[in-house]
Amino acid sequence: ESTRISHAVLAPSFDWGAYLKVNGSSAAPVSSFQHVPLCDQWEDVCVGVKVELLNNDAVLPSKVYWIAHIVQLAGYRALMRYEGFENDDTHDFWCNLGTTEIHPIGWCAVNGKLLVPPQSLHEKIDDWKAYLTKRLVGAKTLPVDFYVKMAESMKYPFRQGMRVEVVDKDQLSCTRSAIVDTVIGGRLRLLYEDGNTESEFWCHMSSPILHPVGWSQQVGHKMRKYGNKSNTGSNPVARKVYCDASSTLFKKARIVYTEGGFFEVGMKLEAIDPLNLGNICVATVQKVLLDGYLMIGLDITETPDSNNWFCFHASSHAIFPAGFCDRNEITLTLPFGYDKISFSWSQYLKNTGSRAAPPRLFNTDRPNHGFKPGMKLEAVDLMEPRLICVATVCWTVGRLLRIHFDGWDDDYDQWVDYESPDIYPVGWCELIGLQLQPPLSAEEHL
Amino acid sequence: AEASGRKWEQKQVQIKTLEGEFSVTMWASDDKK
Repeated sequence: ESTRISHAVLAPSFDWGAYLKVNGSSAAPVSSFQHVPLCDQWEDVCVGVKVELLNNDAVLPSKVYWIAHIVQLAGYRALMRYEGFENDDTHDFWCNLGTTEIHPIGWCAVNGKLLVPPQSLHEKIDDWKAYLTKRLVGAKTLPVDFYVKMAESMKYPFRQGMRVEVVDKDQLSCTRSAIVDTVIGGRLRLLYEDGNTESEFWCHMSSPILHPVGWSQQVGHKMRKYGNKSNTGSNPVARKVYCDASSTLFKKARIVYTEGGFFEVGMKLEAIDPLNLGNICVATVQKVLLDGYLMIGLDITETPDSNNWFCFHASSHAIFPAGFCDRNEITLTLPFGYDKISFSWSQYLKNTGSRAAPPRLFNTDRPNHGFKPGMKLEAVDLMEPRLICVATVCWTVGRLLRIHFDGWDDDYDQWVDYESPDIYPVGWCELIGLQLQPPLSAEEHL
Repeated sequence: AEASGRKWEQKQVQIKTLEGEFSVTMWASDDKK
């Protein structure tokens, strides 16, 4: 991870348009990301849609606009062509539909702005009125409430100074009290309340590792409390300015019904390794908490250590019934002391005197999410969650996506659910104002 | 668009150029919720 951080420090700005062209890649559509701005409106945005936008090829004292249409879409980014260029793509340009000054057709007339064709087109068309009428009648434009909806979907309920409980990044089996320091695009920069000033952590506001104050005690989760040093001021008066974030702000886990049997201590299953998110491992239910939460330990070490347990909700998409990997041709990370030849689930259950968690206890819905292998996106490096990187969906298995970080070894790949709040459409960082980490270059790789 | 409570509708929109104003009919989606 230190390599990735030093890469991040030196990262230049990144041109998605050129990158997609060079690689001949497509981007995952905004409508596939249910937690991002304009997800519901995105079906109104398609190739051919006409808009009014700033004319950058004019030599007039005031700002003038011209009409363009979408030639290609890549997440929030669109390749645009001014009306008049017809099949000439040499003047095409990329812009971000969320950040550029782009308006539905009719906006200029309503707001007293002039539509003036680009200089290089002046001589090309004699009768602009006839030309535009022909080009526009029957075509699609953006809805008038496009940016109202965008502004609405970019309001986030978390505020600086709110107190929460979150997984302790130094000991995943514990939670820790933290204060919201910054909110950007629904992502929270948290400062652990007891710790040194470098003790920050980033997660999305709907992340399953974030909870309201009192949650740990309520469900029986271990909470870690540190000594003297405080991120949020040792002065007790200063500490009072922080308030507990209301429990209504947090994403609720699905209600689980325990009639007819539930997860029990000792049951075996398969789970994504929270410290190595590209691995799915043989695991054991180590403790059953309240409200459907489970402490899961991975069977990958010789001596089980409760400090390595991780809390999953029973409805989590990161735990799977025994045999899931085999059925989906995923390499299962085997228990300590086993190899491909010696391991079979039936023999392992016999050897350990345990039983597999019944498949009916797992959340197995397989929605049609629209992600396809090869699609580009922006993804959080969950091992260093302040970094958002250029990435590719390299494999889909039901609702699971395997995310590859472009330019990096496959060892850094991560399994995520398609509804994960840690994956974003192309152009999201630009929209929100966060720095995107470009792919590792060949020289850096060496 | 109808799945999200939105519906494509024909709209009369004004175009204002240096040569004057005129209107055209285009398609735009509207919130019907």
